[in-house]
Amino acid sequence: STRSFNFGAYHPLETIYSWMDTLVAQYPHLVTKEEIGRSYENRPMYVLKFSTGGNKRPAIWIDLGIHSREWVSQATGVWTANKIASDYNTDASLTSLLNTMDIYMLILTNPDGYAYTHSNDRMWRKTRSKNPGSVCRGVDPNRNWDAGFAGPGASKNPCSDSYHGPSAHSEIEIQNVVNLIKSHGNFKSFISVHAYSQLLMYPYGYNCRDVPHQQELDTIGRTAVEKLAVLYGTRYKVGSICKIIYQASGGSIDWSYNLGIKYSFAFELRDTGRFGFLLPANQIIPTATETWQALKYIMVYVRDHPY
Amino acid sequence: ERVFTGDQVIRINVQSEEDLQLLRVMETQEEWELDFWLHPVTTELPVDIRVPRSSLSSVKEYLHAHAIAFTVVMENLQEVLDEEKAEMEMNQMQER
Repeated sequence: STRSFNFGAYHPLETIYSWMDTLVAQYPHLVTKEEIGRSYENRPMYVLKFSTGGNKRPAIWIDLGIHSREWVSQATGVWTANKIASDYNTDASLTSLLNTMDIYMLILTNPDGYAYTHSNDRMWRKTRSKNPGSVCRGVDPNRNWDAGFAGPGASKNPCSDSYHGPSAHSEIEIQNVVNLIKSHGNFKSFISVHAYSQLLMYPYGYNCRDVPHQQELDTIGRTAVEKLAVLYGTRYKVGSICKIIYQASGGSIDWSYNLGIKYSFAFELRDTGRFGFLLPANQIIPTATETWQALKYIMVYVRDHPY
Repeated sequence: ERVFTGDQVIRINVQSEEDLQLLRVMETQEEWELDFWLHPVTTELPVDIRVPRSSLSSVKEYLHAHAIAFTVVMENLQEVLDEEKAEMEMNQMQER
C-alpha cells in the first residue's frame, strides 16, 4: 500500500518503480503507468499519467531527476505523485484541474544515472551512454535538447559534466520524452525539476534575450515562489535561466518553449544551506510540500489561461 | 563503488567581479578535477565546489593567494555519504 511507503526517505530505482504499481493499483481510475521507451542501459522509462478521461486533453508535463545526483528532486516527484492522487476529490482546485486537464509525470528521467548514483558513484550527473573515442561516459541530458544545441554553456568535451553529446536528442532518454511530447501535441505546460539553489526559471538559457512572454512568465514565477515561501520561508530567485544562473544551451525548457509550450519552467529545489546534493532525508517532505504550493499555482494558472 | 574520502565541499560567497574571474580560472584547471556544484556566475549566488583530497592544498593556496575567503561546508564528503547510506539501509529494513 502507498500508505506504508516512507516518503521521507531516499529509495533505489526498483523501489520507486515498484511503488508506482501500488499507486496505480490504489487509484486505478485516475493513475496509469505508461512506458515511454527504454534507457541506454535498457531500463524502462515510466511516466505516470493522471487523467479523469478523454484522449489527449490539454496536459501538463512534469519531469524530475534529469540530473541523477539531485536526489531530492526524484524524491519530491514520488511525494508529489502521491499528493496528486490522494488529493483528487478532496482538493477543489486540483479536482477541477484534473477534470479538464491531464498531468504527466516522469519521476526518473535519467534512470541509468540514478541507478549508478546508488551503486557506483553518488556524484554522477549525466546519462551512461558510451562516447566513441573517449574513456569518459555520459552526456549532460540537460544540454542535449534541440535548443541552441552545442552553443554557449555546454561543453564539447565528453569528460565534462556539461558535455552536450554528439547531436541534439542523441540520448535515448531525451528522444523518448521528445517523442511523447510531440506525438501528444497538446501540452500546455512543461516543468522540469532540479536541485539545488532555490530558483524558479523560465526560458531562455541558450541566449539572454527576453522571450515574448517574459513578463507573464515572470509574474507567474514570482507569485508561485510567494506561495512556496509561505510554509517555511524558503527564498527563491525568479528569472530567465540565462539571467539568473548562466547561459546554458540545449536545455529542456528552451526546447519546450520553442515548440510552443508557453508555460515552461524549471525549478531548482531547496538546499537549506550546507548540504548541496546530499540534502538529508528529513528535508524531503518539507521540500516537496513547499514545492507543491508553487506547482499547484502554476498548474491552476495554466488551466485558467488556455491558449 | 567510488569513495570520496577526504574530499571537501567548500563554499565561496563571491564578493566581486574580480573574484568571479579568478574562480572561472579554477574551472579551467583540469588537473585539479574540481566538481563545481554551483558555478561562478554572479555575485548574488555562492559558489560550491567539491575538491578532491589530492587537490585540497593547491586549491586552498590559490584562494589564499588571491584573498578569496571560503568556508568548508563538508569536511569529509565520504562521512556524509556513509551517513546517507546507513539511513537508507535502515529505512529499507524498516519497510520490510
